Amino acid sequence: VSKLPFKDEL
Amino acid sequence: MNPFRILGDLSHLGSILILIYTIRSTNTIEGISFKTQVLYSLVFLTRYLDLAMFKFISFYNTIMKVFFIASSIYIVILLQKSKKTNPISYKEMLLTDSFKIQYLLLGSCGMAFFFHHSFTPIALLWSFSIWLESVAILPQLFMLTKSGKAKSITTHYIFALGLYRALYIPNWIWRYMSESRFDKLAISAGIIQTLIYSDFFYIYYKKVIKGKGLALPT
Repeated sequence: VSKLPFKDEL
Repeated sequence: MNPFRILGDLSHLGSILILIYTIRSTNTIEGISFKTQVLYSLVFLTRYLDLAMFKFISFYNTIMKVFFIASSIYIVILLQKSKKTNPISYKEMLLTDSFKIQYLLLGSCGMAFFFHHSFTPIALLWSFSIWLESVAILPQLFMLTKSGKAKSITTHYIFALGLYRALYIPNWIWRYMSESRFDKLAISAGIIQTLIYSDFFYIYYKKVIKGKGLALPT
């Protein structure tokens, strides 16, 4: 599972 | 992008349009918390700093971010303008808008300090904005409890915002299953925020749908 931040969300 | 996210974003957009449309068409700001609107401006300004760094994610993403920053500042200006155009309404708003937001600001700073993806200014501000968004509606809900009555504008606005938050939860489940992605920080703060709205809707349901008027317990 990738734990990269949801920077693509608003 | 999955349907829950698109619908969630549209609902978020809708809430802002409802607010702007109502303030402009009725020339009243009654029932709207100035503090909550300032907090939202701060949320967008601290979260979307990546725009200034030209980190391009998608056309959709950029347009929406620019809209959220611009519209939140525009709402603050509209509310400020009513100081002159509608002084009675403005004074009444200031009197009921008495939530102490310094606790929310300090709390969000603290949470960002302990929970962040990396210890860089951008990541810390991003985390701060996530935590601040989760509680930014509190002055607005507090104002409703104090005044004891809810204008239909404010309830439409809060409903659209609550719907946006609720839709983000199935969106995260979808992303976990289809992309194997999981952002503990965004999800935890998002769940807190949704709980705050659920609590409001529960009280609203009990008081209004069951027909007693909105006099929320303090």
